[in-house]
Amino acid sequence: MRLTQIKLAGFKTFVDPTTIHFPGQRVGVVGPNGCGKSNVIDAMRWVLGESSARQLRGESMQDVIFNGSGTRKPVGRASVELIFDNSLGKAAGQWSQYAEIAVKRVLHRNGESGYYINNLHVRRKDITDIFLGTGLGARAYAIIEQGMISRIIEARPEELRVFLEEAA
Amino acid sequence: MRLTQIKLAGFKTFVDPTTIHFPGQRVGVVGPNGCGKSNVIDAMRWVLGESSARQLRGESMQDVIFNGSGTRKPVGRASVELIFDNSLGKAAGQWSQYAEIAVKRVLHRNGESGYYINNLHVRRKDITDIFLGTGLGARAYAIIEQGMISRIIEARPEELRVFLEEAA
Amino acid sequence: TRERLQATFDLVNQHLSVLFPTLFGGGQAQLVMTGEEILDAGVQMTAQPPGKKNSSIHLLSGGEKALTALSLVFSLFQLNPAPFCLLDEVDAPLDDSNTERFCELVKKMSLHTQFIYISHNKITMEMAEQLVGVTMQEQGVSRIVAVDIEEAMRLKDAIPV
Amino acid sequence: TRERLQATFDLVNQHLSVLFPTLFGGGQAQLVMTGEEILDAGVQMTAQPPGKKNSSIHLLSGGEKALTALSLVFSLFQLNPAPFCLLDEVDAPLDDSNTERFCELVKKMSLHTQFIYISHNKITMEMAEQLVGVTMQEQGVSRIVAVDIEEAMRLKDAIPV
Ligand SMILES: Nc1ncnc2c1ncn2[C@@H]1O[C@H](COP(=O)(O)OP(=O)(O)OP(=O)(O)O)[C@@H](O)[C@H]1O
Ligand SMILES: Nc1ncnc2c1ncn2[C@@H]1O[C@H](COP(=O)(O)OP(=O)(O)OP(=O)(O)O)[C@@H](O)[C@H]1O
Ligand SMILES: [Mg+2]
Ligand SMILES: [Mg+2]
Repeated sequence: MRLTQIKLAGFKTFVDPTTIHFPGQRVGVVGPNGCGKSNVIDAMRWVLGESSARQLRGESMQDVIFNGSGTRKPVGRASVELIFDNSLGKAAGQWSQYAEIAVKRVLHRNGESGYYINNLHVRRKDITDIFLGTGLGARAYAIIEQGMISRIIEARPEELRVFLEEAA
Repeated sequence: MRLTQIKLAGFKTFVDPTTIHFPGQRVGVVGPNGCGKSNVIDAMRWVLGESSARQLRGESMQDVIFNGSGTRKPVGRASVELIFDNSLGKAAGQWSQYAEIAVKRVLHRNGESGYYINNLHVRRKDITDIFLGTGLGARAYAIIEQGMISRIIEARPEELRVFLEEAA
Repeated sequence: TRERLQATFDLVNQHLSVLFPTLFGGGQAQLVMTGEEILDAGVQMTAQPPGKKNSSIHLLSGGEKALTALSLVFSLFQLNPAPFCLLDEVDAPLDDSNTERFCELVKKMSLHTQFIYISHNKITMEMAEQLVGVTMQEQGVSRIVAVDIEEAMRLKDAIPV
Repeated sequence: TRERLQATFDLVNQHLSVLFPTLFGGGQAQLVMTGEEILDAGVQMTAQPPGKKNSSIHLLSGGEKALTALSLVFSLFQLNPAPFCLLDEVDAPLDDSNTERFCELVKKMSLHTQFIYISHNKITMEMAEQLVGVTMQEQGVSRIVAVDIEEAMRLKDAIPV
């Protein structure tokens, strides 16, 4: 299941609809401090079902919606869509026969929210189920965010054991 | 009180007697990972009276004594000496009239240890007293070690308040 | 369950025994339990870069600690490899020779896994098949631009305001 | 004592109001108390880089957090400036434009304070009056060598074993 695109709108600093294509096996993301690189990582975590605002550096889930800048007003809705190439049929369950799988999450400032697979409204569980057996479970080690490395270094023995349990 | 030299012997990776001169106001220290740069910082903390092994990345105070390498046996003694130019007479107390002040600390593997000022055996308190009013107190912000910046970022409100109290 | 945790523990150590020397160009690392009973013991890492005799990882340098943690992260990743792996500035504390070994390992792993990584490091950027530039011409608003390696190096330091 | 802590708190905020905009090229930062009574309230930092509307520092980027913490550290330093200041890789997460502002501040502060700093960053190395190279030709044994900027840049990546 190769990741081919990500589309963001209203998500953190990506207020305008933005599409990033990933044709390669090794993609480097570069730019100055604070320009939005880690926000792209947050977007991927979020659309894959992240339920903890702290893991996204926020205090509440609404913190992912673009909240304004010197030149722009806040917006009312954040959406992120990941598009996977599933031509090898690796996706689990009812989606295995689709050549392309689009996973989408939307959040409105009024609290309305939803998950979608190929534009069909689904539950969060359906999102995480797609990735069963593909190592993209909630706390798998596929996403190594800024600061995780130092957290591992500083981890006490009880904490390091939790890391191991989550991977087991 | 300008720092003019540091001399190390048997301290962590500085097993051979080494002198570093500091003629400039801005001195850059460079080298690959693990070559000993932060060990120089540890040496300065140590000679100025650091009493916590954890602050020096060790589990016990003996951890600062060179404990061997692929090609060398461990040694039995660590010593660090800092030499200050005191021609402006800024040092406090009985040392104010010396043009040069040498602060030295020695630790033997058998536990024998000592502090020296201008080769006179003194107590740890005499070392910290020299720097009274010069901002080099135990937890002053004159030494910013690797990782301190992230600790401040991660600090909870109670911890940040402790930082403030220590500086007060 | 005890068997599952023990099996995971042993598998991670198998991966570590390969990945740590790969990243460090030698040396060894292991997970060890701090007690008898795996279900309530803690887990610690011991690691020795080539030629060094330290026991605890606490004495290691900033770059050595980061590379050690990375070998553990990649070992955990290997337990159940996802189709892609996202790395956010994991190479920041590494000097050039450690960065080169890190890049060699990522190139090897990218035969089966898609890597998307954020970095300020030119060596890491050079191994990319594609470079995505993120800019902030307008205060607080991100935009994407495709870049090549020279543009990427200028971009990473562009004045964002 | 309450008066002393309050006085320290206010002084740090005075320094922050100068140092934060200096390092960021704009914006503002303050310490705030989380409660009424200073003796048992916690202390938090609010910080807004130029053009950004965030409230909490948690949403800031890695580089922005580091620069914010550095402005606090320098503010605390100013309360009782020592004759020297030792910095260990504080510029590691900074891009070039933030690094340049950091260097300008250090140059200014070095009129009265001796700075000894460890860095892998070429810009930071270029402002040094003296460069000390640390090498490890022999495994696990440190040696010192005086270097110029070109040698320093080669040295920092020399294969240590
Ligand atoms: N909901 C939001 N609305 C607007 N801006 C936001 C929102 N959430 C976060 N931000 C801004 O995003 C910025 C952080 O972006 P990000 O972490 O992606 O930077 P980065 O490119 O990774 O930088 P660095 O190289 O320093 O790590 C912060 O300045 C923050 O104010
Ligand atoms: N008592 C000791 N005897 C021998 N070696 C020691 C001792 N204490 C620490 N070391 C070694 O010192 C090394 C760490 O050195 P240091 O932290 O100064 O590196 P550094 O130059 O700051 O590197 P980096 O750029 O990665 O931060 C470790 O490899 C550790 O094994
Ligand atoms: Mg970032
Ligand atoms: Mg170091």
